Amino acid sequence: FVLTEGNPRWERTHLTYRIENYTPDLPRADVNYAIEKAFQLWSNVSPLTFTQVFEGQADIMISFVRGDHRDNSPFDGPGGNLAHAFQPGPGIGGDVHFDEDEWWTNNFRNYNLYRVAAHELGHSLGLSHSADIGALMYPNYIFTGDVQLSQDDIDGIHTIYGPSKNPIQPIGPKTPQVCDSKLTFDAITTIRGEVMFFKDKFYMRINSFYPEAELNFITVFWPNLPGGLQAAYEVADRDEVRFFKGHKYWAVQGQEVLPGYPKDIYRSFGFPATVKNIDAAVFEEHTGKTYFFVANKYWRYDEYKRSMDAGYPKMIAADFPGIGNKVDAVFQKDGFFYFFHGTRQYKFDPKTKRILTLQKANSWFNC
Amino acid sequence: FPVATSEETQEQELETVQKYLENYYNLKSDWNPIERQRKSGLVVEKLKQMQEFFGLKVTGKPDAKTLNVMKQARCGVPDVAQ
Repeated sequence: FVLTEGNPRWERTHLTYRIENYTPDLPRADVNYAIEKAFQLWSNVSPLTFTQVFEGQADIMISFVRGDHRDNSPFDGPGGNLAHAFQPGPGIGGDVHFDEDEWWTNNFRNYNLYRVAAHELGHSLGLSHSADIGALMYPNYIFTGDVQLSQDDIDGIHTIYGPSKNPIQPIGPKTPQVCDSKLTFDAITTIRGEVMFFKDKFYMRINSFYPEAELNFITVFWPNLPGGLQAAYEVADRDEVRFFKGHKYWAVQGQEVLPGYPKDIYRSFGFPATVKNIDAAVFEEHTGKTYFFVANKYWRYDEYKRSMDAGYPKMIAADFPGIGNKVDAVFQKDGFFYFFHGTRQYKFDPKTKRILTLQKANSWFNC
Repeated sequence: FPVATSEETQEQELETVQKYLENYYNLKSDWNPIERQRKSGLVVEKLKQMQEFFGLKVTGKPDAKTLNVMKQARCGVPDVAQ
């Protein structure tokens, strides 16, 4: 997080706000609700309280304007610059302006008012832009479906106003850091020649053309996929990747989620009802078999017959000696399996059933 | 004749870059003739600052990823102090 230069802050904790005018894009009640929710995000984690007033000067005046609106920061028409806000202070201090040339929504469509208001109020309270892509104070518009202060945002507002009076201090999600030695993964899969690593709401991606790992929200590619995926694998010859969470799974081709998904793992793969979720999965191209890892056991599924092979489940330890009794994630590359459990990564040769190397889970990120 | 690398011509791309850096990275917009020689160096410097902020490869050149970030909708408050 970054504090605004000069550390401007409100000297009072009970602040007022007023919505001076309303966008015609949404019913008034929706605008009121979006703005109220945005203030609540910040009041929930700090000693600040916000009260809406309907006339006169409030600490934070909120308005919808377009183009040059006489504050030396003209808006630029649709897209681009969506809104801005002023740092704490008298007069225009704290005020929020939304660009009326945008289309304001209360859903996934651009641009979600609640999401943009939550960001701008951070400025109204004294925060600047954060380079943490998971933070609401990240400058670019990203809407993942839910609006939540990250730990980075909470740390920032606590630095200015101190912790909330709530005996249980609220916490927020932390954005994974690819070079964090304690980094573990929810799921990993190859996808069209690349490797994608999944953690919480994020993906990390490496490819040989760009040394920097790319980290972004899963919803950037697949808006309808949930965070906290549990397993993923690619059936390369069908150009299909399957993602698993709980007893549901989704199939995608590139960025398209195939119709009819999510489906459930019991009907599609024949898992018994005792299997609540898949830990990890990997497709072995030259045999056409997919290995599903669940707790200390694994199943083998024939992708061409579309049926589970007989004689499964078997114990992981029996056929994958040395990788332990639990798998977080696995993918196949150049005929080798890469198993991940916690911060450990095992390179395994399925032909000789031997572990070739043991590395840190984040060894792929050139740290 | 040379085919534009993307829908935008390189001239438009440069204009996009300059506008972005003026709006969000404090790049001056009013250059007098003497200062104009220093301008390209400053643009590279500001571009590197923006690339570092967004975790992009810091090249000082407007590569595709950098331009893609610049074209995303965003907040109007600058990323660096005025």
